[in-house]
Amino acid sequence: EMDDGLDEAFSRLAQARTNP
Amino acid sequence: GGVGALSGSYVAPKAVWLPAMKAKGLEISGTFSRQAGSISMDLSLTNKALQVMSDFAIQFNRNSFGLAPAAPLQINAPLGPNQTVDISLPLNTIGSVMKMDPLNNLQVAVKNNIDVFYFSTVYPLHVLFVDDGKMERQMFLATWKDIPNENEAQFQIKDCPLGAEAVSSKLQGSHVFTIAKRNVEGQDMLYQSLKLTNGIWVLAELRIQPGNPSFTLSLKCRAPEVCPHVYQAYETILKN
Repeated sequence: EMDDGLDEAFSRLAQARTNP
Repeated sequence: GGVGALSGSYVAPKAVWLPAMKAKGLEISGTFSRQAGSISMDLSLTNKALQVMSDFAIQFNRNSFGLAPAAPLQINAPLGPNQTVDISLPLNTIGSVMKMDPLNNLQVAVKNNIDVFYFSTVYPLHVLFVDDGKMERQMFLATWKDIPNENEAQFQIKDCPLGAEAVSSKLQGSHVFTIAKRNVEGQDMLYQSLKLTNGIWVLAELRIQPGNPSFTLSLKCRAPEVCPHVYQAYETILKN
């Protein structure tokens, strides 16, 4: 996966979607 | 069917669109395909009448995505009784647009030397998925946030025994692109995008739980009426 600084943002999104 | 295996995009087997008894002996079956960036309507015309058929032509009514024949229907020799001819009619998406119900409905007129006949069919939305449908990651995050949760459509894809990797590669064959994948509490979350020929983007989250053959598909799109058809396309792609 590209290291464009957005990996963390996707992690936060996935986390928020799992535990709203 | 099965032609799509060469390029990856699924092609359904041909279905009868116009039964012979409704068209003075002309039977038309067909399917839609997308190969190397081009959409085709793949047709079989069978003459079940007692007389020769000739002078074929085809025309589409205006439709939601501007689908239109990109060339005339070319049948070089007259079609004798009990003969079948297979034709691949190239399509473009620069025809007149009119929103249809259902959205993917297509009304077709076919003429021959005997008469003019009409039928309607529906096309699978994945033939409209373009090959540059991989959204830039920053744009995905911003768009996902921008489209309110009330506009999110959620669907269950049942009885799909594939893992996240197989799902990604199968979908990519039909131009649904995985942008990011995360594992949270044991479940895989795939973030995906696709773009339709008219420029409409669809964002997807596909949730896959280990040992559970039922996936949750969440779709966000500024034109939410396309979502049920995109879900249908996921079903078709993943189960074939």
